[in-house]
Amino acid sequence: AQDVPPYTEDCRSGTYPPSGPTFKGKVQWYTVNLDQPPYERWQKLISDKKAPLNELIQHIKNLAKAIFPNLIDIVDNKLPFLIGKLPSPFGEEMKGVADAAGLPLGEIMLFNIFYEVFSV
Amino acid sequence: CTSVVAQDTSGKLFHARNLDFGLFLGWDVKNNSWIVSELLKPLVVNVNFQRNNKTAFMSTSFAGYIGMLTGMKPGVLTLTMNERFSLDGGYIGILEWILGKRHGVWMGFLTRSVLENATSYDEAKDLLSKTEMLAPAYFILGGNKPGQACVITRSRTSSINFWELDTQKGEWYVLETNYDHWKPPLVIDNRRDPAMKCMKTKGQKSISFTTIYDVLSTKPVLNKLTTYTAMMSISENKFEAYLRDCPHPCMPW
Repeated sequence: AQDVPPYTEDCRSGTYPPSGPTFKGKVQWYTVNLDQPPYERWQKLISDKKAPLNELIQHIKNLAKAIFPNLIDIVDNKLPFLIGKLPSPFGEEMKGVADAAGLPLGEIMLFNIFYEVFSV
Repeated sequence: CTSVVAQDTSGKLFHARNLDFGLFLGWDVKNNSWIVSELLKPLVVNVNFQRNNKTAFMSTSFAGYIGMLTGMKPGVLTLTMNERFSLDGGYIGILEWILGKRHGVWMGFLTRSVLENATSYDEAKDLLSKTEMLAPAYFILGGNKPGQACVITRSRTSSINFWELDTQKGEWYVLETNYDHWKPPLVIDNRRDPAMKCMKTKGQKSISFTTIYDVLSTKPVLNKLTTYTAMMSISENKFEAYLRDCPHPCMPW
């Protein structure tokens, strides 16, 4: 079906500046100050995005539980012990993100290895 | 994902991408959409990373993810990363890392280090080609001079292929989806040919944010997995990102 309209189309024109049904909105800008301690850098951004981040993590947890019932227990209880093995400043930044989002550290670590896990 | 770096006839480089993610992570039957793709959209943010009150680099990212998938170091380089699927994938790298074999770098950390620390296109190319990683990937890199654009195809341990812009041979853009560029794409997921056909139609003379956005808005380059479109230009010092939607009927990938 990919090669047949309406799933494929002739090259579009006049789509920019973005508008219409394929445009869902502009992306908001934030500043992250690298001179701040790593733990504090993401606080403002994460406090703004706490609700959607929690919603996404909850969905991933539900999905993971359906396939590997014990996975989230391992993620919550074992993964945080490895935070010190991450190169600076990434471990401290993740701790800051987890605390600002009110989520377990292991779940933020899981979100950050999402790419590695799904490249199969 | 679809990433492209194109050079116009005056030598200006334009780097753009569609970020597609969320395949097989739950389908919302009611809204005809991938659940994770939709949940990711409110998390998309542009981040201006500053040091000494000056921009060190910029990125389009997902809140909570501290690595980089799309970024620009003003005056120096632009970088995007596309997923490369492999049986020798990142899950092996992660298991090894958990079990104590920690030679490899997390993909998002490597791209962030490059954006933060690389001082030239060549240095970035070297780091992205040679650093051992936990997962395979495609790195699409642009520089600040004509001809500086490439796709680096990576396995976990080494660079498999290096494809650079060659305007002398008429190759005025490099375009990468999620398949090795020297092999045909998966027959049910061919976004490469429609995107290349569209680039050819637009032509080198007219390449700009306007025409690249048209390319990335054409189905199936735009699909149900597309969360955002980002466009970057070193020469014009512009960085733009837009949230996307692909209303039904639209390919799921």
